Amino acid sequence: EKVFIGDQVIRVNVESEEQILLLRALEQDTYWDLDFWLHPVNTEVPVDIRVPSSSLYAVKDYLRAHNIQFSVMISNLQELLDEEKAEMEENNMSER
Amino acid sequence: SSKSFNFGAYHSLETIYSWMDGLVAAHPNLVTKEQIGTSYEGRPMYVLKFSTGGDKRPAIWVDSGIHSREWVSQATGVWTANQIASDYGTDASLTSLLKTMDIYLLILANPDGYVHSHTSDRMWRKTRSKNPGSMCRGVDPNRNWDAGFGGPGASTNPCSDSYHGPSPHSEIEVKNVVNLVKNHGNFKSFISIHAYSQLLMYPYGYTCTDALHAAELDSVGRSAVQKLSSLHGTTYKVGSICKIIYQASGGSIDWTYNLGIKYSFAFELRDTGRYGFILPANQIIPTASETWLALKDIMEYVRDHSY
Repeated sequence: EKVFIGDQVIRVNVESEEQILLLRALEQDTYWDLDFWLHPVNTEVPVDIRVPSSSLYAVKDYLRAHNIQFSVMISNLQELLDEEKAEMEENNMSER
Repeated sequence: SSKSFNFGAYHSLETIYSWMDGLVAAHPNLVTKEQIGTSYEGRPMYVLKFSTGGDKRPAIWVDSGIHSREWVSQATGVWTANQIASDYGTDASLTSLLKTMDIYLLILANPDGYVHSHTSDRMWRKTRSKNPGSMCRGVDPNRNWDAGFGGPGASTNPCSDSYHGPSPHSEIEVKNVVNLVKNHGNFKSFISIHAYSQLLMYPYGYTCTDALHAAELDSVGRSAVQKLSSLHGTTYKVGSICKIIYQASGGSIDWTYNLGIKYSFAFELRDTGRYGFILPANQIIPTASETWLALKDIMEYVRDHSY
């Protein structure tokens, strides 16, 4: 089962066309194995990116280097998934 | 049974399929479960048909969860099915709708992907078909329809989450729906439920050119969203796929619209980005309840504007 320990989902509130282009370049780079939950489109739509723990420093450095503001939406994805799984198991038991 | 079923929880495919049987048993004169085909991995695909009689009457299509990781979509589908069944005979508007029209509800539009997202990869989005010559599996089933297929906003790379597949309708899950819609021939509305980011969209996605009925669809969408927002204040944006998100080719509602199903819409349910695809289960019922208000508004409009 695939785990997401330490993966973060970060949100970028895009401020300019230049930033959109930079994020699109990031999206096309397969090396960091990023999963774009919301894609870079325009300045009105935020961009959400699931970043594997192994790429976190590199991606954050990239964003900072280009002066792109971001916030951490989910700090450890696996923690949320564990909670979700536990809740499902509990619900399943209570139904029985 | 629906009395003991927890609608505020996420469930496995088996549980949902089993629950469907209970719904059919509880409402034998309204609900039937029809198999429309099997998935790539051989799972049955069931549509719930809500009908008070007659064959191939004007109908409304609703599907949920074609992108498997968007779990609140399937959960909303389950809640909605129960709502339709329990409102029939008590809600005058829905009852009158079902006197003349049928509703088809495909709760699990991508069963293989849904199971995979439960057992192997919670973030799985696509189908599970093998791609010859590639290590990567799956096609984005919402880039696989014969509407601007292979154009902008779809990937040629089988490893991409938006891979369009080798040819239009190559995915059996898509083909099953295509066959049903074509054979039926009398769908007046086609609504696809996705998550997240709170949008109500209409064609087109493969082009940014306005659809012929864009103004009317926009008006219908805005009315529906007004109803939706009235329950919990959830804010939605309304517009064409291309203009409100991004150009995306091969989408289902573009195909249905081009086929002549004027009232084609796609929802992106909650949330605005705090949890994304991991929307907490305690938000299922609020999400489904508000979505129902919008769905009902669209359905009533379709009923009252025959074409």
